[in-house]
Amino acid sequence: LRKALDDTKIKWYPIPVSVGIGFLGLAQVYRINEREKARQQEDGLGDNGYVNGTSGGSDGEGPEGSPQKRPKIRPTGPWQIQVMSTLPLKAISRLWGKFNELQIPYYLRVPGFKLYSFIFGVNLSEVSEPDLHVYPNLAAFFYRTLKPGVRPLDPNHNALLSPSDGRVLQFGRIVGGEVEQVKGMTYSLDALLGAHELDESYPPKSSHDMMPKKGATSYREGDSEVIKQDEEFATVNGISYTLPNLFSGPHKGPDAKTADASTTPKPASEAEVRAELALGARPWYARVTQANRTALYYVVIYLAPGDYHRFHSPTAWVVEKRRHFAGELYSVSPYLQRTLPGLFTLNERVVLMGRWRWGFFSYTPVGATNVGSIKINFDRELRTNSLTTDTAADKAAEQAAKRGEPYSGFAEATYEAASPILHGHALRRGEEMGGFQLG
Amino acid sequence: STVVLVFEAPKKKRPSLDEGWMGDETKIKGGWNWTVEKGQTVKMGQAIGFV
Repeated sequence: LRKALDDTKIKWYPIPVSVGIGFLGLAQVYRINEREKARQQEDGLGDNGYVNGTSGGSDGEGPEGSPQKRPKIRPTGPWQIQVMSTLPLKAISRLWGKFNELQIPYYLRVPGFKLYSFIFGVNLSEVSEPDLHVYPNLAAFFYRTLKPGVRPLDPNHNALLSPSDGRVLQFGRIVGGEVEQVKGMTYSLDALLGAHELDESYPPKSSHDMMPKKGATSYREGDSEVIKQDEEFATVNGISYTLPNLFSGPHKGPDAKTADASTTPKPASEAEVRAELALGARPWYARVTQANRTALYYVVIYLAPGDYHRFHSPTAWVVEKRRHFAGELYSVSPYLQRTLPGLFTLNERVVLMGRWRWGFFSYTPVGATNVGSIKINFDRELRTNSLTTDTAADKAAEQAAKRGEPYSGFAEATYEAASPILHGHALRRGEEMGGFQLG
Repeated sequence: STVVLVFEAPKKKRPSLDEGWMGDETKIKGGWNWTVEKGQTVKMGQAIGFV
């Protein structure tokens, strides 16, 4: 090879300048075309990272004639995020899961788990199984249980409990449907939980009572008379509408007594109310709050790798429905939460929605690259971080595009069959709900 | 991994002027109260807030 390199004569020929310019011009045109295509595709994306309308052809065909797929959203941010967005994170996560299910040799288990515990701060005295040889692999150790009594529940029954071990990253009140992420990054509630469509389940059937009452779903004219007095839920475009099922009793405010019947608009009919609400006169998160007496709050809890990774019910509540967003699996480390806006709306997550004593309640475990599998104990059909689920989501997006409808970005299931009386799955405070598993 | 809770809870009730409220925020009672700080480590079962 050296001889060939040394002895071969290199002869340079001049290329006409016009050919060079033409080549560079073509390359530039190609790049611009690709960029424009990508931009058009992004214009069709919603906050949840999926198509809001059809893109790439109304027949559901992609730009290259391939079936329409959920386009992968490219997050903006520093180079680390740009690099991360090019990686097949879900495939890596699944591979990581398989790797951690490999059986560890018997004599390496104790030193291995002790090293892991030392690095990530696991308190081994709390682990239910004192003999670490019992755990065949890291996945089993990661999903360990604790000794009974090491996590006593707060005695105050009006308190909301921490569902798991972790660190409180952010909490506060939701104003205008915006949830604040770490360091002031905000994202919309719709993007996190999914856009709400008007149905019989929302607003909750009874906010103050876990047991739905007979006839509570009907619109009552009396409610209109009361609600129009409320500043928060006054008339919309001249039509006064009701907030069905939000009140457990008649309004006792002083304004209701002194209302002048001559100046009050005529109560809207049920059809008008439904039409108005369907048009999105008010966002759903505004509709769930009870006439300015309640507000929506949020809290974000981060589970470090060494933490106990099962989660429990933070209060007594009824889960009415589940929404599974088969998104990406970025890391959810505090660093990435600071640098990647809307991280929780990109990642795969399971939104459990229902009601508690005070009204609406939702619980959302968000997956990450290392812990992509979310398990819900009372939902055997749920499969997260699964190739099958991804394919099904792609198919759903394709079918929605064919119908010319927007793809919601999630697969929904209801738990109404769990209890015909409660219309959902009831959970006690502190009851184990599920957990995060490796990969 | 992360858990996000979004829930509805009563607002704090500010007393009316008739009830003698003179702008003292500490007199505002009821409603939702947080018992945690940002960055605080919590254990399962610990209260993070109460009504």
